[in-house]
This record gives sequence, C-alpha cells and structure tokens, in this order.
Amino acid sequence: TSPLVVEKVWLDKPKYDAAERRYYESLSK
Amino acid sequence: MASGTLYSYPDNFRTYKILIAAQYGGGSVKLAPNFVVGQSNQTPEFLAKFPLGSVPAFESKDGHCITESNAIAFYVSSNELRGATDVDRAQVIQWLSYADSEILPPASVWTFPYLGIIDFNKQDVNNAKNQIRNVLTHLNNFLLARTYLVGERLTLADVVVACSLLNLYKVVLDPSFRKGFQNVNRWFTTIINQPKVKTVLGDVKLCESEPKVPA
Amino acid sequence: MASGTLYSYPDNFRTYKILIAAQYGGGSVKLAPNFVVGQSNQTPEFLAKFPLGSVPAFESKDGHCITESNAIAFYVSSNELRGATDVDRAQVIQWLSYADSEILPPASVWTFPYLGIIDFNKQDVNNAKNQIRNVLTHLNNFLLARTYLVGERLTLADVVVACSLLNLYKVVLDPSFRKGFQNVNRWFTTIINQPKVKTVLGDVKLCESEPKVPA
Repeated sequence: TSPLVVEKVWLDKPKYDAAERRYYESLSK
Repeated sequence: MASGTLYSYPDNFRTYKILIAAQYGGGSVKLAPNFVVGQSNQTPEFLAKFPLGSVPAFESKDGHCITESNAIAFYVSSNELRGATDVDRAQVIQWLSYADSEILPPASVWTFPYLGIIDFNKQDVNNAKNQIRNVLTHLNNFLLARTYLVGERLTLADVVVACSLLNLYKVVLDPSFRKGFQNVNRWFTTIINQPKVKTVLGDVKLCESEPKVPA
Repeated sequence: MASGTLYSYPDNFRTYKILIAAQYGGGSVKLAPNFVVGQSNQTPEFLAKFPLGSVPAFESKDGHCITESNAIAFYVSSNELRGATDVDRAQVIQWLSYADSEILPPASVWTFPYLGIIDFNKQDVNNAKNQIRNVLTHLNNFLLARTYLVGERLTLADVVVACSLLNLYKVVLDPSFRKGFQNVNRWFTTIINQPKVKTVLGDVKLCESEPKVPA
C-alpha cells in the first residue's frame, strides 16, 4: 500500500480559499 | 529587529500573527494604509514586488519581500520567539505546520458558514467539528503539564496556534463544547492576555452560546 | 549535526525531504526498520513519544521528538541549508509554507487518481491541473534569472519544493505539458542531480507520456 493513502487531501481548499478572498475583498471595499 | 510595511486585511488572524510577532520583535511593522485587497494587490507596482499578488505580503525597510504569513511572522519575531535552540526552533516550525495542516482546514470549514463566508453544509460542518475535537483533545493532553507549546516560554508556536484557534473560540466553541478542554482553555487564555498579544487583539470575546445556522 | 531515528514510509516525498536534508546536515538519520504504518505508529511506545501517531516522526539521539516533515527536515539540515541570514531563513520558511499550501493540495488531487489512491473525478483533476499551471507559471517567472529559490545556493526551500513537485514530474507532467516551463525544468533537473539529493532519490524517471486514467 502506498504511503500516500494516509495523506489528507483537502479537496475543497480552492473553494474555501476563493470564498475567504471574496469575503475579505468585500470587507476591504 | 525587522521593520517594514505589511500589506494585508486588517482584521484577520493571519495579520494578527504577524503584528503580535512584531510586538515581540520590537521593529516597526505598519499596515499599509488605504490598501484595498482585490485592487491594490493587483497593481503593477505590487506585482513587481509580490508576483503572486497574494496577501499577507511584507516589504522590509531595506527592500526584502516576504510572503506567507508564517514566514513573515518568523521574520519580524524576536530570536526568543523563534526558539532559543535548534530543537526549539524545529518544534516552533512543527507547530506552524501543524496549525496550517491540522487546525486551519477544519477550522475554516466549521466557522466560515457562521461568518457568512460560505454556505452551510451540515455534513461538512459535522466532519469539521469532529476533526477539531481531535485537535483539541491532542492539545489538551499535550498541555496537561505544560504552560507553553515549546519550552518554558512563549514562542511563535503559541502565537500562531492561538491565532489559528481564534475564530473557533470567538464563533463556534460555546462553553459546553469547550469545557472538555480545560488545559487548552487555560493556555489560550494565558496567550491572549499577554500584554503584547492584547495590544494587537484587544479584548477577545469568547463564544457564549451554541452558534446559530445563519439565515 | 542531528542524528536519530526517523519513523516514516521509505518511499515517500516527505521522507525524501528529510533524508536529503540530513545528507547536508551530516548527521546520521536512519529509517526505523520494520516500521509498518498503521501498526507501528499505534503502539503505546510510539504514542508515548508521538501522541498524535502521525508520521513522519523523528527521535533524535538525545531524545528530542519532532513531527511534521518540514520541521524534521529543518532540524536535521545544516545551517547553510536553513538559510544564511534572517531574511534567507524567512524566505526558506516562505517556500516551505508555499509548498504545503499551494503545491501539495492540487498536486495530490491531480496525481492521486493516477496512483490509484482516490477515484478519478474529471472536474477536480481539471481544476487541480489549472492550479498547478498557475504554480508552475509563477515558479517559471521567478526562476528566469535565478538558479535557486533563496539566495545563491541550494537551501531547504529547493529541497522541499522539488520534493513536493516530484510526483507531478514522475506521474503527470508529460513532456508537452512541461515544455512551457523551461526554467522550472532547468531548476528541477539541477536539484535532483545534486550528489546529496541523488544519493536519496536515485535516478528520477520523468513522466514520458500523457497519463492514462486508471481502470
């Protein structure tokens, strides 16, 4: 078994990064 | 002693990490005034220094450019905050990695819906809650006989991990949830009440009741 | 010069980072023999030293315990590899953070289906490909007039970023994809052919053709 099996992959990270960026950009304006 | 300009969102745990570290480092780190994220970090001048356009971004008085909040915090820290020995420094870096890989993802998934940043998804939030429960259990056991995360004094490890838990403590960790983690609560209260930390964070209002799913 | 025992999987980019750093550090870092992940890291003896049970985990000859692969790599490195000045050290940490937050997630999403670790999802893989394209574009521009990521010599930044790109180069970055990133290819080839790096990685076989979706 590959050691990569136990790697945790945050599949939704891009979605959360984009949402966070939009949130702070709107606060910034 | 590192001084310079920090380009970042003013009220954000990543910014807090850096400003707190700078309090200890003793240098003058100022938030760039009139910095509109989404606009100011897309100008040619900004991209010339910080090609990715990401924030936080730091330019020191002598022109060095650094990105990634943990790296900036490390740079503006004092030597003591970075860790007094090779082992301490490695353990500081260990906790910085831990905060980014084990705390941040579930903390974001759990808190963002309540902050109105992302839609509420019950299964995602429940999974995140369980992961945070595991994190807090680990921290609670670790802090049973310790005041600080590395060595016997406050280091960047405490600052970064505390800032990574900040939104959790403010938004979703209601009293009944957090009463199972008394050592973490003790440690967290100690950190946020250090004078240099309080200068940046002010009074931190902890979550008082179970959070409501936003409309 | 740090010596000790590394508990980790033998053929894994996280282990490579550490073993390469140890080559430069000069200490004796040995992989624990007969270490079965999922079993050996759940024993009471292991958990007494490493409560989270996560690997890689490192125990130095003088009994210090460190987890998180970047922290272990930092610890077993030489001073030169960590960065010669405060700025260099901060920039090394910057690239370590960048590798973990910007490279690893999309690299995992793109390569894992071809390694049979997760199911193939076309949209996830396409999104990951685009993110990696952005990463490689950024690196390519950065490395236009640079040989190394920090300063004028190889540092832990190069080791960690190269190891984070390793599976990409071996599994999915076929010649037509990577021909658009000549500076990155030059840099990557330089790093993997450094004698101390080659001692750990051996000959690295690059992806030769567009990867096939596994049955």
